[in-house]
Amino acid sequence: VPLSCNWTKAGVISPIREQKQCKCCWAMAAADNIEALWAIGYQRKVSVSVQELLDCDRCGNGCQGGFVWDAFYTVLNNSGLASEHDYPFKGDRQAHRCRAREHRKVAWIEDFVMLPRNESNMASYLATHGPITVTINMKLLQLYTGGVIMATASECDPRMVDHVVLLVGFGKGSGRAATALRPRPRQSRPYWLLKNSWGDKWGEKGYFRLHRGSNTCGIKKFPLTALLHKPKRHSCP
Amino acid sequence: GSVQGQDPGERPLELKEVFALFQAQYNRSYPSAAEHARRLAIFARNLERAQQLQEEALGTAEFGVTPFSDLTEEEFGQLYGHRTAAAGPPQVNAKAVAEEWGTP
Repeated sequence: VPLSCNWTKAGVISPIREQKQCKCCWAMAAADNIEALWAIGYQRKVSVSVQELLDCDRCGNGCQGGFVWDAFYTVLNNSGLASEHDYPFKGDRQAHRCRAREHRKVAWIEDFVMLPRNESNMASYLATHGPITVTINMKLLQLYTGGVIMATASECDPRMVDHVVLLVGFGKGSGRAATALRPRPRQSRPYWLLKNSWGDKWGEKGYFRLHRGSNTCGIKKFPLTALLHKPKRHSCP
Repeated sequence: GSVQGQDPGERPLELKEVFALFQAQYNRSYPSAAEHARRLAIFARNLERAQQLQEEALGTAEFGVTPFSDLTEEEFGQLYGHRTAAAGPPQVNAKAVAEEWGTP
């Protein structure tokens, strides 16, 4: 496992999405995962349709919430995903008819897998294969503006995970300058770097960091990723 | 604490002014005066909560005004949280197959 890894530096992470008031974090994280893997594996920047994942989900709940594995099932069942351009995100709560067959596919996956629930293994996989999706407890994110979140189980219950995001890197350090309230930055800590789907005005330009090594907010509960055709190892910058 | 956009040396901003800045920054408007007052009260509670989180934070995280500062904790969970998964993905072995028209 390298000391640090940041896939945003490789230019393979798509722009920050904004789910608005649609509970579609699961679909957005899955789309982010597939886009990053295509950029890494095939050097092709694709923008896939989140709306297709919502409309064609086997539960048919659209913006009422879902699970990331359902998003991957939808991609497998539809033999791929249309582009965001052809099948754009609406962001409303209405249910829409699945229009998967009307559009050309721009990305597809071979399979998906749940990784071992171990933060070292997650780091190793992330560094050699690419970003993965994780499901966390989002309670502390409501008022988060930056820095590394470290929380006890009572502050952020790791069993009650309710938000899916993309894990894009890890490192060590505070990353925050001294302020009037906090004259000396606290001790340097290992962290995970995660991509959220609440727009780029939230957090650290749409990203946030969680403490690494303590299962902060349940990060190791459901580490899932899509698998592409080529089982090739890559190097994270 | 310091408020984004506030010049150093000026008088501290009052709560209503901070809320007005929040509304402008995140394009928030409310249908009635009563709703405005309710959201202002929630915003004030969240400022207190952010300060408390900041003081108690174990890591280097900072908490403050965000696009969700006018929501209660419950509203935030209802609006943005998805269903809690107890068990995880079902154990299946899914494999993609080639489509009729030849693409993998």
